[in-house]
Formats: sequence, structure tokens, C-alpha cells
Amino acid sequence: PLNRQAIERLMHYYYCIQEEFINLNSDCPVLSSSQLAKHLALDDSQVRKDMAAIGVKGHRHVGFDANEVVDKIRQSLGFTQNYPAVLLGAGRLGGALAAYEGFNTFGLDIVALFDADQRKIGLSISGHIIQPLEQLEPVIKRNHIHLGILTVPSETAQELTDRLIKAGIQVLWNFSPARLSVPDNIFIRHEHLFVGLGQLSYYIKKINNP
Amino acid sequence: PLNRQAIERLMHYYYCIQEEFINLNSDCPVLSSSQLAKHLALDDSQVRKDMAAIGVKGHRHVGFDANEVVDKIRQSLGFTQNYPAVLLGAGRLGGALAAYEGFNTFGLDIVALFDADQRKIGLSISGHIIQPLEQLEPVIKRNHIHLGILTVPSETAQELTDRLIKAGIQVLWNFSPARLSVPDNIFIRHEHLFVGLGQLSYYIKKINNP
Ligand SMILES: NC(=O)c1ccc[n+]([C@@H]2O[C@H](COP(=O)([O-])OP(=O)(O)OC[C@H]3O[C@@H](n4cnc5c(N)ncnc54)[C@H](O)[C@@H]3O)[C@@H](O)[C@H]2O)c1
Ligand SMILES: NC(=O)c1ccc[n+]([C@@H]2O[C@H](COP(=O)([O-])OP(=O)(O)OC[C@H]3O[C@@H](n4cnc5c(N)ncnc54)[C@H](O)[C@@H]3O)[C@@H](O)[C@H]2O)c1
Repeated sequence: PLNRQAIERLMHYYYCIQEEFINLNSDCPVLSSSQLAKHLALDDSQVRKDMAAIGVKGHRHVGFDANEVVDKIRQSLGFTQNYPAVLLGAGRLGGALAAYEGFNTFGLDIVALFDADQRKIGLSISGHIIQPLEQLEPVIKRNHIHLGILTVPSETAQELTDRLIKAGIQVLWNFSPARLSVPDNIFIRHEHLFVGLGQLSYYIKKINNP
Repeated sequence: PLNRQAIERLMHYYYCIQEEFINLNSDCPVLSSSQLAKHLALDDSQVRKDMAAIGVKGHRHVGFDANEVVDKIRQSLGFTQNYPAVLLGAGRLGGALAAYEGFNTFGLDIVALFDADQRKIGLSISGHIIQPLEQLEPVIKRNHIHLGILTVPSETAQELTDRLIKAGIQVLWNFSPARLSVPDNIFIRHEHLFVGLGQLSYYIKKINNP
């Protein structure tokens, strides 16, 4: 099985190959582990270990086939499946996520949006009609949904989490700052955009203190 | 100097300590490198190396002082400075970022919002008035701004990037899917929320194929 660090590395390889390698070479893009390692400031041996873990065989002195690496990452991480999700909190951030087309190639299919604000019910974002919370359980059951996305204010996040778990949701993508308590069999990924500020702030500090 | 990987690790320690350790122990929270390593699936030796790099001295058989680690990370990454930023594209995502209070403790100060949609000019998000693009250069010069945040559609991102760089911006936080070309002295962080889907999709795949 893959741990959190390995999954993050695979995502970085995926993104790096899509951006750097496949776009540049039209026919058969080949890349070496040292190219990927250098690009992501990793050890060469870590890249080779990761490739072996997902079943990519490199050719000695030649390297890896970029398209094969992308395919194997997509298979290992499950991007070839299609997993439906519900999104709670159709506000600014929730609306931006519902409208973003970049998620489709990763298998995510946001099938329904919910909100507590009566003024939003019936409005549409990119073809999704915002539904009242009474519809939450029936929609989860009807579509066999495993994933719940939370883009609600902190103070409502825990009660909505409890409600989602009771309805059968086992995986949560939480954007609210709330610290959620859930049973051990539930997987939560907290998304904190402030993580990006580490690099930005460090670089600005260097500009201000050369 | 710290490379991208090291900065990401420091951010994970920071978040982990804030969430797991400081909240739980009221008086003097102490943690060991193996506690942090286990929590983040890293090697013990990597944690100790990182602590040494930011000047945190651990006490043999006791561990690190959690408050000291947080302070040293804040200093190393520059969160103690206050850096102003402009945000272009006051739409759904831009509005959510402008309204988010979680960025303040990291030194980010979004001082001005800009948009091309005349209907949005003069509206306010969390106290920020949306300004027309004509005001961009004067605001950047007046406030000595180094950071530009892009939450605009892909097709406008490159021309706005060129305009920001010409006005003296050296650091960019790009949320648009566009691939931006910039001179070597410009630092860009592309934010791709799909990175989070790696873990979510992998976990759902495990649920569907036990
Ligand atoms: N993780 C990050 O880095 C980050 C960045 C920006 C915003 N956020 C967080 O994302 C969340 C949303 O931010 P936003 O700017 O979109 O706010 P917003 O106010 O625009 O949207 C919140 C939505 O949730 C709805 N809502 C409130 N209570 C509800 C309930 N009980 N059930 C269903 N819907 C409910 C509101 O009606 C509103 O539409 C906030 O918690 C914010 O702190 C996180
Ligand atoms: N990185 C990610 O994971 C992620 C997630 C969601 C959205 N996005 C991206 O973020 C961007 C914004 O998404 P959104 O949902 O907020 O869209 P939106 O349409 O709500 O907001 C875009 C804003 O940009 C403004 N704009 C358009 N052209 C402009 C110009 N030349 N100058 C200044 N402002 C201009 C529009 O008037 C609008 O207010 C898009 O590029 C989207 O693809 C990225």
C-alpha cells in the first residue's frame, strides 16, 4: 500500500510530467529518474523506488516512458474509476470547486450541491442545481456516494460531518478550518491553502533581506 | 537555504503541531522527533535534520519544545514579516481567498482586489473594495507590493502576469490552469487543488476493491 508521502510524490510526478515533458515532446517522451528527481529536489533512488512500487520498468541508460508513468499513476491512485461526490456549502469556494473542470480527469464527479441558505436553493452552478439539505440522505443513498466535500463555515462543519457519516459517507474533503472528530474508519483530508504561503513568504523574505 | 521539499515539510510540522500538540497540552508541550515522524510518515532522522536546519535544539531523551519549533518555523519562513499582495479576479475563488481569515497569521495581507467586470467595481468583500485594473500599477508602487495572486480565467492569466511583472511584482501565486512563462528571476507557485484528489481517490478505490 502507498502512504501519504508516496501519494503526494506520485501526484507531483504526474503534474510535473504533464507540464514539463508530455507537452514538449510530441511522439515518445522519455524521461530519466534523475530528471524527475532534479525537478522535485528528491533523491534519484526515491524516484526509482516509487516507479517500481507502481510497476513502471525503466530501461537502463534510457529512462522511463512518460506516458506509461502517467497511466500507471492513474491506475494506482484510482483516477480511472469515477467516484461521485456531494458538496455542502455552495458559497464562494464551493461554487469555484463545482465549476472547476480540472477535476474531471481525476475521476471526481460532483453530482449534487447543498446549501442552508433558502435564497440559493434552485440556483445553478455549471449545471448543478443547489438543493436543500433535506435531499442530502436520499441523494447519497441513490448514487452510492462515498465522498463528501465541506465548504461551509467552521461552526456548522462538525454537525454536517456527523450527518454525512450517518448517511454512509466514508471519505471527507474538508476546506473549513474546523477540527473535525470522526470514527477511525473515516478518512479526512483537510485542505489548507496556507501551506502554499510557506514558499511564497520564504521567497519574499529573501527579496527583502538579500 | 531551504529547498521546496524542506519548506513543505516545515509547513506540515507547523500544521501538525498546531493541531495535534499545542491544542492538547496547555502548559509546556514537548514532542519527540519520532512522534512527528510517525505522524507524517517520515524518517526520524529527516525530522532531526530539519529541526537542526532551523536552529531547534532537541533535548536528548526529552524531545523538542513545540512552541519553540513553531516560533523557529515562523521565523525561518518569514511569517513574522507582513507582506502585502494584490489579487486579480475577484470572482468565486478570489472572493473566498480575500475573505479567509486563516492567512493573516502567515503574514499575508491582501491589500487590494481587481477585476475586469464593470459590474463588480466598487463592491466590497470583507472590507476590500474591488478596483478597476487602471489602478493596478499605482497601488503596486504605492504599497511596495511583491506578491500577485491570480484567480482569473486561463485565457487572461499570461497578459496579466506580464503586466504585474512590468509593475515590479516578483512573486506570483497562480490558481488558474494556465501555464505561465516568466523570466528566471520570478518565483511562481501554481496551486492545484487536484493534488488532494490523489489521497481521496486512492482511499475510495480501496473501499470499492477491499
Ligand atoms: N482551507 C482553506 O485554505 C480555505 C480558503 C478559503 C476559505 N476556506 C473556508 O471555506 C469555507 C467557505 O468559505 P467561502 O468563502 O466559500 O464562504 P461563503 O460564506 O461564501 O460560503 C459558505 C456557504 O455555506 C453555506 N452554509 C452555511 N451553513 C450551512 C449549513 N449548515 N449547511 C449547508 N450550507 C451551509 C452558506 O449559506 C454559504 O453558501 C469557510 O469555512 C472558509 O473558512 C478555506
Ligand atoms: N487551482 C485549482 O485547483 C482551482 C480550483 C478552482 C478554480 N480554479 C481556477 O481559478 C480561476 C477562478 O475561478 P472562479 O470559479 O473564481 O471563476 P470566476 O469566473 O468566478 O472568477 C473569475 C473572475 O476573474 C475576472 N476576470 C476575467 N478576466 C479578467 C481580467 N482580464 N482581469 C481581471 N479580472 C478578470 C472575472 O470578472 C471574474 O470575476 C479559474 O481560472 C479556475 O480555473 C482553480
